[in-house]
Amino acid sequence: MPKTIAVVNQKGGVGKTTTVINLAAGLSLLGKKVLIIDLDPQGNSTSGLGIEKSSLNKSTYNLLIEDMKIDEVIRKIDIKENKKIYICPSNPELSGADIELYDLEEREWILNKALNNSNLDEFNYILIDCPPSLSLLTINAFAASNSLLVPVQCEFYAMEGLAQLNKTINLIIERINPSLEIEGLLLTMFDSRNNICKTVASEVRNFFKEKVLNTLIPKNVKLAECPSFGKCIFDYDQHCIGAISYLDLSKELILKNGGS
Amino acid sequence: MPKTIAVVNQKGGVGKTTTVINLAAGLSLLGKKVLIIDLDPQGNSTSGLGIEKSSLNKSTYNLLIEDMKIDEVIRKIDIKENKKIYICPSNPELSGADIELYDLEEREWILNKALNNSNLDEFNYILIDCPPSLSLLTINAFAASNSLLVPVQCEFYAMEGLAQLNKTINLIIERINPSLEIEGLLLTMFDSRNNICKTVASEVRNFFKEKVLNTLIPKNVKLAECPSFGKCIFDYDQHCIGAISYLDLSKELILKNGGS
Ligand SMILES: Nc1ncnc2c1ncn2[C@@H]1O[C@H](COP(=O)(O)OP(=O)(O)OP(=O)(O)O)[C@@H](O)[C@H]1O
Ligand SMILES: Nc1ncnc2c1ncn2[C@@H]1O[C@H](COP(=O)(O)OP(=O)(O)OP(=O)(O)O)[C@@H](O)[C@H]1O
Ligand SMILES: [Mg+2]
Ligand SMILES: [Mg+2]
Repeated sequence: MPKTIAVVNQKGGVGKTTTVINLAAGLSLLGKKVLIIDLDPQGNSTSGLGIEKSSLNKSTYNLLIEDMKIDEVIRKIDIKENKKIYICPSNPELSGADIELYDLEEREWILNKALNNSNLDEFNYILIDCPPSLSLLTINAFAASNSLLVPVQCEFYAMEGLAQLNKTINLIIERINPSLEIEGLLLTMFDSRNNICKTVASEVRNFFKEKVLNTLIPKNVKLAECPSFGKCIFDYDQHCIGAISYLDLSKELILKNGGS
Repeated sequence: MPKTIAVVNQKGGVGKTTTVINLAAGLSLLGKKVLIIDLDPQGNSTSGLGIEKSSLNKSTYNLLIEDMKIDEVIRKIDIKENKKIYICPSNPELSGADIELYDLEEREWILNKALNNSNLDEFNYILIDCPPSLSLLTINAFAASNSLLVPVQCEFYAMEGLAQLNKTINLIIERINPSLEIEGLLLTMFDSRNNICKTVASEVRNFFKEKVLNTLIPKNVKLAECPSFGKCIFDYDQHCIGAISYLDLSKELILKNGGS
């Protein structure tokens, strides 16, 4: 059974998509088989890996609303060292899903059922890229996951939003998915020259303690450049600090999950 | 009648809240009376102006779901030169509004009705801070506004999202609010040392032409610092490039709207 991790934060622009793509790539380079599920109607994980969204005739929308089998939707992306990343891509059709899911029975469990309907045992990890909201799509991700990875940009609004996110997570654990855990909080876009960054990083570590992952992702312009070429950071510039820190993160998560 | 402008972009973290707060402050310093409506459950416009969200017993939620009169919800914020900003604050209760609005008659027009139920003629401008999604809350903002101001971060994903936003806007104009116009696209977080910024800025100007506002908002760390003190940029550091550019933006909008 793969480990399913939802990458989530209702604050926008904190590095959810950047983390999903580059953590998936890092884990793949370390020998793991990884499936990305793009659950964001913006489809940034999809385009960030070079897939043309307008050409898609099968996407996460079909998986959720039309009961299409996931193996029909999955696409394979080649990265360096002959490794591959697998993705269930998204397109703008998905923005209608929130309203369409609303009328369905057990509307929070639609994604969970879609994943359990297929044999995904070949994968070690499933990473879900969530939209910046606590909508029904995101609740579906909570219900379908083993744990949550929360990117936290080192700025005031992102830190402030954590209290609300924490409350929501506790509600989900109580009412929907009692086995849901926190994989960790990931500090992103850290700039050591910037006082607000240092303050936020230390406040988040003081409050959330061991839940904060050791790996810190620095601000690195290469991470903002690579999606415009449809490449993960390792195929764009494997020696930059962005690539090194996402490889560190991949190692930390493998270790945390007992080597698997 | 005030001019109502929704500040919107489904891409997260592009500077919607930063623009609402500092444009409202800039317009106020130039003698206009401005009301902010915080329509984002995250409540960043509310906390960015120093209001403690947990102490709120009246918020945008009450306005939309309980038909409370807007004058009961509005709070007044003092800024420099004895000027004031008015805000209809938000708190996390609002995250339930999307689902609660869903079952109401004419669910897209709830905010429009709430604004028309009161006499807001004392205001020159109403600025609506939208959440990073094309949810029912955002559709309500589209239906209640005269025009849209779209902040565009100078990065790949923010630019890529414009095509989808453009389609949604055209649908809204066709089906819900035929008089809706584009106030302008605002390039934000521009860093002249960064190639991707320059590429995105020129591509957005080439594609959207005169719809792109002349004022460009540069990346300026003071704009990221001031919300943690609950202050607008003019009260935090009135001489910094962030303050100057938001004052320029205020002047450009006043001119564009015939001096009013
Ligand atoms: N460590 C980093 N250094 C520099 N830029 C980064 C870094 N991480 C992400 N970015 C850039 O910051 C922007 C926001 O990141 P990203 O889109 O991954 O966030 P997100 O949380 O997925 O956003 P949304 O809430 O819209 O889904 C993007 O333009 C991305 O390229
Ligand atoms: N011009 C700027 N220079 C530097 N930092 C900025 C600038 N504009 C905004 N920021 C910072 O970038 C982050 C994102 O901005 P902001 O929260 O205003 O975006 P938003 O679009 O409202 O986000 P959301 O989609 O979550 O509502 C904030 O931490 C803010 O302080
Ligand atoms: Mg994203
Ligand atoms: Mg905001």
